[in-house]
Amino acid sequence: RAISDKELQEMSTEGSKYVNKEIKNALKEVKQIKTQIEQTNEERKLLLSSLEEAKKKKEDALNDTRDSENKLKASQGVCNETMTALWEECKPCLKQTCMKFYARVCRSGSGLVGHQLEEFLNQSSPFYFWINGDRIDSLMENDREQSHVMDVMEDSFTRASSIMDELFQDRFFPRRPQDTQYYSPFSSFPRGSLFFNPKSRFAR
Amino acid sequence: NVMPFPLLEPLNFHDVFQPFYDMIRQAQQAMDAHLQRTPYHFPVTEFTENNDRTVCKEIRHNSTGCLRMKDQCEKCQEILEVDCSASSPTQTLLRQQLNTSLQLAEKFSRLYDQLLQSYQQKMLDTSTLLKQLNEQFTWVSQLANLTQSDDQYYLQVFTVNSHSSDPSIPSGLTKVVVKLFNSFPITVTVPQEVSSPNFMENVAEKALQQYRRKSHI
Repeated sequence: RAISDKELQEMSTEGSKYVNKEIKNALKEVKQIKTQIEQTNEERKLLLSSLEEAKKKKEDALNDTRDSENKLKASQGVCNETMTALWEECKPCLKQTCMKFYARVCRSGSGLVGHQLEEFLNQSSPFYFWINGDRIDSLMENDREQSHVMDVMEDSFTRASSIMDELFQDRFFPRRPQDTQYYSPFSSFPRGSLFFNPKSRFAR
Repeated sequence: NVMPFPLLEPLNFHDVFQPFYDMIRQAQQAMDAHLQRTPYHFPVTEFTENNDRTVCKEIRHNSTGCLRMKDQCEKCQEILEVDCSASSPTQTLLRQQLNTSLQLAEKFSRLYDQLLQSYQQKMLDTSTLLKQLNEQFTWVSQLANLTQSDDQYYLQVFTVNSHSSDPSIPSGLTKVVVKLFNSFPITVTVPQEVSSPNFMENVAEKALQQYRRKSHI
């Protein structure tokens, strides 16, 4: 039996209803993902305050470390003889241990590293060793890296969140005029959302 | 309601969805930027087998990695234990203060690293959600370029054929050619008669699946 134009039209209407339903489902899922993004963002904000707190404590401890280090440096001469004598005996052992480790684990360019290490040890002072200078340097280096990484992450997030704010708040989830409680997950200026609200007239 | 409303203008998918798609992509790119730019290797705080590679790198870089091995040399240990209290009582006190603040700073530095890692993970989670959002929306956003006509149907049926009208089609199957919006024609075959109650639902489902698959590709 041939299908009439009217039947084709009815079938088209029927199929369109299904597609319409699927678009609505997609929008619902988008809304769910949006909620998840907001939740993740809340967790991120909590983490950020913990980071700020840890940063403050770390900086205080670093300042104290620097302070003590500077004061100690001012009285470097004391015990220098004892330390220098011990340092002369420490160096060969340190070199040997390090070279063994390097040959066993790192397996490349031992010759070059050996020369560099010798130079490094000869230039280092026992006092630096005594005050754990390597640990202080390592801490300072970490501090610089951590600050840099945090800055870059914050910068990325600020850019991403301003886009997300526009996306979720202004264009696709506009605020109801009667809303008194604004809500904004990302930026500091709260706004409302409406796109998926049943009373929305946005789509029309 | 996203069905066309006859008295008003049809829904313009280009205006509605394309910016959405573009913005999700932009947000995701911004979020991922830091990972591509600065892959942060969280520092090693203790000398263990697991971080050998980092120690090798430190040794190659400026030899400081070797100082991590001081515990294995007796004379090096003795330097750390030198007591200068006899000649300078303040020096001993200062050294104690230094060690205390150093340990504290190391502790907070490790804590900061852990928090930083969690923070980075949260950003990755957000980025993943944006990616999911993008994938979820790609098929709709792709409609942008295909919905420029004023056609009132989302899905239009063009031809319906079964074994009786086309002997090449196996018996019991129905072949339908449809267009979603003004996309390319999509051919779907369903194991049903036109008269079946959910015939069009199955046709539309299959057509949409094909459409989504192709949009995603």
